[in-house]
Amino acid sequence: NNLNAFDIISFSSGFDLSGLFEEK
Amino acid sequence: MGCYFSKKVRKTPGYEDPTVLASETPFTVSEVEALYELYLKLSNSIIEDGLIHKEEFQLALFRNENKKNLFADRIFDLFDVKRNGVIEFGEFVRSLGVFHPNAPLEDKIAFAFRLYDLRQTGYIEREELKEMVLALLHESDLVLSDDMIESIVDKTFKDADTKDDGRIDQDEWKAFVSQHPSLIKNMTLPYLKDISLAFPSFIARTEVEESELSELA
Repeated sequence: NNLNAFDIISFSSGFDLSGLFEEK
Repeated sequence: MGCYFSKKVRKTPGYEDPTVLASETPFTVSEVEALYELYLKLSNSIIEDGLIHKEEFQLALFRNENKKNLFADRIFDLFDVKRNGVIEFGEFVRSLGVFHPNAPLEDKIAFAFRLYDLRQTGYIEREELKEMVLALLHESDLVLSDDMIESIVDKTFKDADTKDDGRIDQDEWKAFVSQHPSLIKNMTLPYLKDISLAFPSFIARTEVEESELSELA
């Protein structure tokens, strides 16, 4: 397989900082 | 010089001059001011003390202050440069600056390395890598057998750990990222390219020098 462990990790929601910019 | 930061704007305990922050980051003064408006919202969402606590960070990211996430924890800890349990305004702007599309690639690569160096040993170790993969699987619907996980971690380590000493150092990480640029795609937030235009409600409440306004026109 060609899956890279770091690429898999990058799917984590914890990496998505866009929530910081959403109007609350 | 115009009065580009209004006296009517509250100053948080860790407040820093936007001109200084702009000089140290890819942001303009008006973008730092927009970030301050955002910072005020985030830092008063649960505890009204003008500082971003971990629960407030998690609430912003996940709309849930109690959600546990290994990577959000690590990002919070890296933003909290002073290690005092809160993200101050200067820490917020300088850290977000690394995620700016115009930030130096080296800064992004170094930040990602520190993110993955869970135990802060100066190396990414195999056990840390496996722990991160397991954490991702735990929060997602993706199911992989233990054999597959071992195989993926082994393969990644074999490719990245070129010195074959069982750990990935910063030089190996840089070389690995240069071969796999997608590894740092999370380190760029397009939102930051022009935050004052993307979030006009923030900038509308700040006062900006006329010269900067004319630049935006």
